[in-house]
Amino acid sequence: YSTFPLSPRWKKEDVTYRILNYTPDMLQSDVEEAIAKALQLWSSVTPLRFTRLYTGQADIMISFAAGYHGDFYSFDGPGGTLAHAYPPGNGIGGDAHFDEDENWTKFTTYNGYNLFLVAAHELGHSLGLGHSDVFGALMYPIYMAKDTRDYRLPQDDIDGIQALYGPPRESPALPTKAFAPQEPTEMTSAEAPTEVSPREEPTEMTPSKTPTRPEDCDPHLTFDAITTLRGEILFFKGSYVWRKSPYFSDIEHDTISSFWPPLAAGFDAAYEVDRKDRVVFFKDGQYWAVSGYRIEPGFPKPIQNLGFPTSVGKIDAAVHDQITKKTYFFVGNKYWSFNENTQSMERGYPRKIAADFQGIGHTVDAVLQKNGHFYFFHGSNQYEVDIKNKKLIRIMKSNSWFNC
Amino acid sequence: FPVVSEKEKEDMQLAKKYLQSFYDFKEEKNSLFKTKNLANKIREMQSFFGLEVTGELNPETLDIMKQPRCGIPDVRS
Repeated sequence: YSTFPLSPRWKKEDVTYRILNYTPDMLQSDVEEAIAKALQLWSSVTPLRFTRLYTGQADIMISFAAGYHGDFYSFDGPGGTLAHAYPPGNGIGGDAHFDEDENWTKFTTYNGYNLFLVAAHELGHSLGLGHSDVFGALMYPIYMAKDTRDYRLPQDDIDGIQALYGPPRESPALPTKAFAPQEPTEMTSAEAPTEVSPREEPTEMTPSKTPTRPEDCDPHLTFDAITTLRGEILFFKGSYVWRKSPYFSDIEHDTISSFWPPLAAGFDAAYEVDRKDRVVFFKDGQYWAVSGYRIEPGFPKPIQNLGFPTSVGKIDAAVHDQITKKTYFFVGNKYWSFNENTQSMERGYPRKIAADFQGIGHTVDAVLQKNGHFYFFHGSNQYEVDIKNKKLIRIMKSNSWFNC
Repeated sequence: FPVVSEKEKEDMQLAKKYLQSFYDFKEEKNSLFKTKNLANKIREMQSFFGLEVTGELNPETLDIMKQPRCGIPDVRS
């Protein structure tokens, strides 16, 4: 993390903010909610409390504007610079400006910028943080579409803001995370200033238990997705990754965010196109492409880009056949064949899985190709199928790869 | 000398504007320092983003420069 020169900070814990105007791209209540949730991210890890003003001069004045807007840093039209904010101080100090030429949204889709994420970043500046060079940190200068449900402030940002303001007075009972800004909650429109701070949060929320990683040799172990990656095999479940590598004997235990910080936990499917050094992850109706640790720009994209009908909201599993160069997508009891060269679905699909893969008469959680065979994972079992001869070879426990 | 293509000119323009905005790059009048100064700023930006530090305007560096981002500089004078 970094701070501004001489580390300017607010010399008080009660900081005021005021929303001067709104973007026509979103409902006013969604703008207010995005700003409030963004401030809550910072108040939940510091002693700071934010009070909204509706008139007069607030410490943090928030506005939308395009092009030249009265300071020395004109905006540049769509793309490029999305917003900027000033470090704590009088007058323009603390103010945050958002480029109205962008398309603002409360979602984390591909055709707009999520106001909650950008506001959380800009308000970090309003509180005195500079940019971070930690990929995946909120204060990283480049916009990265992230899943904002259950969004948690990355550690680097917590370290930075607490270097300026210290930790909260009493440790928050709940992990520092924002609520999904998309969750519509009635925002009071009372004239009285509203306060946003964790201590005001409803206490009926039970502390969320972070699920623990299942044992490697748990006979009931199931997986969400499995893929090869540069000769290794990655097994995904929730936010956890089991990494099996020919380069070291033990199974390595990681988390998704340790490899790809912006990606949401819990993939539905994953596959590798080895000759492109590309792995594709699927979650709900979107997909991401990565090369090693690097997320390719322009993602996530809707799965309809691949040719799925709108009736398909998510996929169960995917595998790329390195021999035929076809990628198979599994949804329910059907599957599609996708041509990686033409980047389009093949004609005559979807087909029934059971018709072409003997012994696979049920839905599929994940599929892996190894040594020319396909391994279909369904619950705590996997089915090894010889693709060429279309024969079911054997059934094993899903975690047989972990030397149990 | 190799002809500088239109695209290369545009890329160079984009890069200078980016480095002026976020890395406190100031165009030198004196041509002797011009190239050196620009290369140093490119190195500074490449180092911030964890790219290979070459001082050259390669595709990876340009790719980062084209990403939507915050308007606050990454380094300050």
